[in-house]
Formats: sequence, C-alpha cells, structure tokens
Amino acid sequence: EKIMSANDRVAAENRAHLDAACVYSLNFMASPGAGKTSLVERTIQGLQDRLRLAVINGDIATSLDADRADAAGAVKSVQINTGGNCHLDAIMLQDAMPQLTLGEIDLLIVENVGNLICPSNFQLGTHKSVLVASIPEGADKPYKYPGIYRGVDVLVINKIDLLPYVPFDMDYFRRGVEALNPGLETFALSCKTGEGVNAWLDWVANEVEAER
Amino acid sequence: EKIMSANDRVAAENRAHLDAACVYSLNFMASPGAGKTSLVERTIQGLQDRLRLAVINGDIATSLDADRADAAGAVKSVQINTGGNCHLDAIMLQDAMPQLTLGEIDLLIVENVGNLICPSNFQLGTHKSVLVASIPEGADKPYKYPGIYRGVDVLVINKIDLLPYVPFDMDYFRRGVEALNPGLETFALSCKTGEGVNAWLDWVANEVEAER
Ligand SMILES: Nc1nc2c(ncn2[C@@H]2O[C@H](COP(=O)(O)OP(=O)(O)OP(=O)(O)O)[C@@H](O)[C@H]2O)c(=O)[nH]1
Ligand SMILES: Nc1nc2c(ncn2[C@@H]2O[C@H](COP(=O)(O)OP(=O)(O)OP(=O)(O)O)[C@@H](O)[C@H]2O)c(=O)[nH]1
Ligand SMILES: [Mg+2]
Ligand SMILES: [Mg+2]
Repeated sequence: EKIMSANDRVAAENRAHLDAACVYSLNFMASPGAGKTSLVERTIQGLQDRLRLAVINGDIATSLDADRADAAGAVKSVQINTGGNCHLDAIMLQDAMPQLTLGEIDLLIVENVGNLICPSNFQLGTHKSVLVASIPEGADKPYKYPGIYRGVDVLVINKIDLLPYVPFDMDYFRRGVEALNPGLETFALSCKTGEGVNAWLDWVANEVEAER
Repeated sequence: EKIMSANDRVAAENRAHLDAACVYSLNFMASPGAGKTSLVERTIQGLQDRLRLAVINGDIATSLDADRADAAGAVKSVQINTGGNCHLDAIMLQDAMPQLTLGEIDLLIVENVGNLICPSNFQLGTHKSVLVASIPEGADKPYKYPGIYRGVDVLVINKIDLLPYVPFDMDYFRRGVEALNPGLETFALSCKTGEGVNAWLDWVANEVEAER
C-alpha cells in the first residue's frame, strides 16, 4: 500500500506539471506487438499539422520505438530503458520529463512497456489511459486479463484488417469488455490500412482542444 | 537474491519429483495471445495416441485454457489462477502437482501466464522451456524483449499463415535471436493450418523418448 501511494503522489505531480503547461497526455498500454507504436505513428502523421506531438517510450531495451516516433514527425521523443522492469511508473516519467520543453508541446503520448498485466497498476499522471487490443491476440483477453481492461479510459481494437484470417468473435470480445468497463469509449481500426483511424484522430484532437 | 534461490530450490524439487516418475515436462512462455494454448491443443491432438499428456495452466483469471486442454484430450488439466501475479513460479507449480497422478502421465506441459518479461526470471523445474513467438507481434521482439529470448531452450514461431498480411522481416528476426541464443532449436509453424506442426511433434516425442 505504501509503495502505491508514493507512486500516486508523483503521478499527481506529473499531472500538475502537464496541466500547468497546457499539455494533454495519453498513456498507451498493450501486450507486446499489439500496435502501440503503429498507433503513435498514425497519430503523429494524422495530427502533426494541427498539434505539436511528443513521445516518451518505455522499453526493456533499444530506442527502436522512440526512433520510429522521430521518423513519423514527433517534435521530440524520449526513450526510457527500464533495464528489466516490466512497466513504467510515475517516477520514471517524472525523471524523463525534463528532457521535454513542455511549452513547445500540445500532446504527449507515453508508450508503456508491452505487458497486459503490470502497467495498469501504476498510474503515471496522464490525462487518460488507452488500451490497444489487437485481433490476432484472440477475443478472450478481457476475460483472462481483466485488470487492465477494467481500468482504462479508451480502448483501441487494432489490426481489424486481420479479421478474415484469425478466429475472433467480436461479440464475445465486446461482451467481456462491457462487463468490466461499461460504456468504454472504443475505436476499431487498422494502423496498416488506415481504416477507422480518422475517428480516433478526431477523438484525440477533441480531447486536446477540450483541455485547453 | 535470496528470493531467487528459494524459487530455484523448489524448482529442483519439482524436477526431481518429475524425474522420479519418468514425466517429461515443458514450460510454454509467450506474450498474450501468441498461441500457447493453440500449441498445447495441437500437441495433445498430435501425440495422444503415443503419449499421455497433462497440462497445468497459469492465468490471472478463468479456466478457459485448462478447459481447452481437456477438450483437446489431455488426460488431466489443472488451472492455477494467480490472482494478479504476472508469472508462474516454482512454488505455485509445486502446489499444483499433487492434483496430478504422475504415474499416469508421460508429458506435462506447463502453460505460463502470457507475459514476455517476468516468466523467464522464474525457473519452474521443467526439463525445457519453450518460447512461442508469433508473426503479428512483429520481428523486433528479440531486440526489445531480449531476456526471455536469451533464456529459452526452444523457439516456436507460430502463425506463419499470417506472413502475407503482416510486415515481418524473418531474416532480421532470426539475426536477433541468433545474437542472443546461438543455435536455438526453432520451429516455424501454424497452429491454425497445421503447417510445420509435424516437425514440432517429432521433436517433442523424441525428447520424451530420450528422457526415458
Ligand atoms: N496487419 C496489421 N499489422 C499491424 C497493424 N498495426 C501494427 N501492425 C504490425 O504489428 C507489429 C507490431 O507493431 P508495433 O507497432 O511495433 O507494436 P507495439 O505494440 O508498439 O510493440 P512493442 O512496443 O514492441 O510492444 C508490426 O509488425 C506492425 O507492422 C495493423 O493494423 N494490421
Ligand atoms: N491465424 C492464426 N491464428 C492463430 C494461430 N494460432 C493461434 N491463433 C489464434 O490466436 C489467438 C490466441 O491463441 P491462444 O492459443 O489462445 O493464445 P495464448 O498464447 O494461449 O493466449 P493467452 O493464454 O490468453 O495468453 C486465437 O484467436 C487463436 O485462434 C495460427 O497459427 N494462425
Ligand atoms: Mg512499440
Ligand atoms: Mg493460453
């Protein structure tokens, strides 16, 4: 309990810091390879003429994802290497934020470590958390990994272009989500083909606008 | 350090227990939805006329995977619900084993919690560990999640039927694996179409035979 409260205290500090600078922030969580970075890329490419986007990426190793955000047009990307830690926490985010000039940013996306369990136990202080599910993972994940589905603000169902090739019962999936998180804002899309991405971009732009 | 050695001590006890009963065992690890249970199903269906197979499954919630093993023809399946723990450890396995009659089993498959990070830090006492990678996750996982790739005995690349639909550079993937775990025994297959599954079944049968 004590450990959690130290994390939450720092998360609140992060949030106050972001709000003071008028920066809206999202925490992207998902299992490995669900498409977090692909969604970051689509979001940057789709909004960079309206918003100044920065990315902080958490990974065990490499800067591959931060480099992809740079290549997609982020004004700044920061790589946190956790060295083995299976999730980001508020303190890691606090330590990374000085590498950003918040006055030059409208939207900060934090891409968490690929893990469908632990990241949801650590608030970072971002405005909303986004879970990226993907079709190839299977439709039973809300039932088998309920914690992360229960706690998020937005759900993106990625890789819908693969629906013809993977057994995926969308009704069963949505019933599982509804039981855990009724009325959860949900976007079904494909980062590969672009299908459904515009509705997601509109939602993000509206969120940033509303926070101003 | 102390915590680890308690786990390793119990892992050694588990192994001695399995060896005394002539039961060969495998620890299946992978990210969520990579196809661990699908591989369990294919292994049971492919070997049940030669071997008596049992399964112990670790999950946060539900008995969905143990039920699938039953339906596929396992002589026995046991479900461990970790209640939030993101990996199995040797003590959980030790506590579950009394539910099996080892004298009636040739092969025990332990399906770990879906997580590409923590499970590889906890030896269970099984004879070999199997990492199930999958094509939709992307080819960069060995570089980004090196710990689990470094520590396993066998690699299964599942969902090769999806290669035409997901950008996946197989050479880049295999170079990453080779750098971490040179000469790693690797099977490329599809649990959905059955392609490549026979080579895997032969390897499993040979392993069980060799241990006798
Ligand atoms: N078919 C298809 N493939 C996709 C889609 N989105 C992403 N991918 C592929 O999925 C793989 C993983 O995508 P990433 O964006 O790297 O996933 P991630 O969640 O950021 O992965 P980690 O950060 O390593 O956990 C890559 O090969 C992508 O090309 C999609 O909509 N459809
Ligand atoms: N296209 C395709 N889909 C597959 C293949 N193998 C498994 N799947 C699908 O992938 C999804 C997940 O498979 P599972 O076997 O449940 O994966 P898992 O690793 O056991 O998942 P968890 O235990 O929940 O972490 C399901 O929808 C399967 O039908 C394959 O070879 N090709
Ligand atoms: Mg990524
Ligand atoms: Mg499974």
